[in-house]
Amino acid sequence: KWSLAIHGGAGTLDPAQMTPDKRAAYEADLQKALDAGSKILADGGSAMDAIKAAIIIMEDSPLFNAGKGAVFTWDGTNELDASIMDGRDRSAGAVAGVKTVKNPILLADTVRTQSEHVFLVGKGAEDFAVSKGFAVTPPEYFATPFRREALERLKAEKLSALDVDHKFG
Amino acid sequence: TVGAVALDSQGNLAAGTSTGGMTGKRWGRVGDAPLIGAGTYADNRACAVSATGWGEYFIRVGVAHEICSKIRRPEPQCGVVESDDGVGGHVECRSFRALSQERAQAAADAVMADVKELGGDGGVILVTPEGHAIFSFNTTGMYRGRATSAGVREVAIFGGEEKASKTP
Repeated sequence: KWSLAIHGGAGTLDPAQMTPDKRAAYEADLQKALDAGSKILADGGSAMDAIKAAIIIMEDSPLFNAGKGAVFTWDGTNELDASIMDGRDRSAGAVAGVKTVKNPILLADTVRTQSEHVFLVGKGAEDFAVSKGFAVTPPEYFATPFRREALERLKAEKLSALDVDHKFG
Repeated sequence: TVGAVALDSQGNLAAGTSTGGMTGKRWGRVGDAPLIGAGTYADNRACAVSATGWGEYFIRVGVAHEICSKIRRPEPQCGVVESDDGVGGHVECRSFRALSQERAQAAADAVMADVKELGGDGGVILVTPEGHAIFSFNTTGMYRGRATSAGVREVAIFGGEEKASKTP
């Protein structure tokens, strides 16, 4: 017996704003993530491997607010957070405010498995990533026009972050 | 924010969450996603949870751990049962009752109601040791999907359409 659930963010959006093309794109990437995790579980693989496989696909998709496609900070950067936990022994790893790691979920898992700590932040987390062989990903990789426009709209219209983010993604 | 939770065929649970945070965030703001117990939690005795939503409220409620604590299995109670003839005996452990999907759903819904009462919104996904894959959210929708060895395989976006959206 195995089971998998995934999410790509929650929010409030008028269904009329969800065009058929947009909907198809989101559903396709959700399905890819679901299929990747399901295959691992169906083949007898571990829950840890399954969730990482599913999350990596969504981090690599520009549609979701994680990894590539992350929202912009006030300063125009993309700062990423992630955490992971293993129910077998409650081992856990987490990172926050990293800017140079393509797949933060893998860094969180490396904190879990290759350090005596649970939670690393900022430059320290990035230094730890380099020491463990993670490639330094340039900031352009994470930036998408859609998210940049959201930041510009927030600043121009003096909106709060909640005004802009109170929607899908 | 994205996340995944799973139960594998060995009976082990896992949870993970990843996010870019909020647009225009300043002052090193961090939400619930990287916080173990708020945005992410996994315990084989209870459940695996990943959350998404207004992080400040999820932190205050401790959403992921709170859900798991509500449905944690009791430790097996063991004791010596003496034999009828009074000579010797054996150890017996009282088994726990399997968690129903309704009870797991109720636990998730109760915690999300608590988030809403404080003024927050968002959603959670969870799986249980019994293999239930559950969603609970108080927004109009949540990008989501679930699959199980029993043949469930679906993705959905808005509320109340769990069975409406198959593979595109």
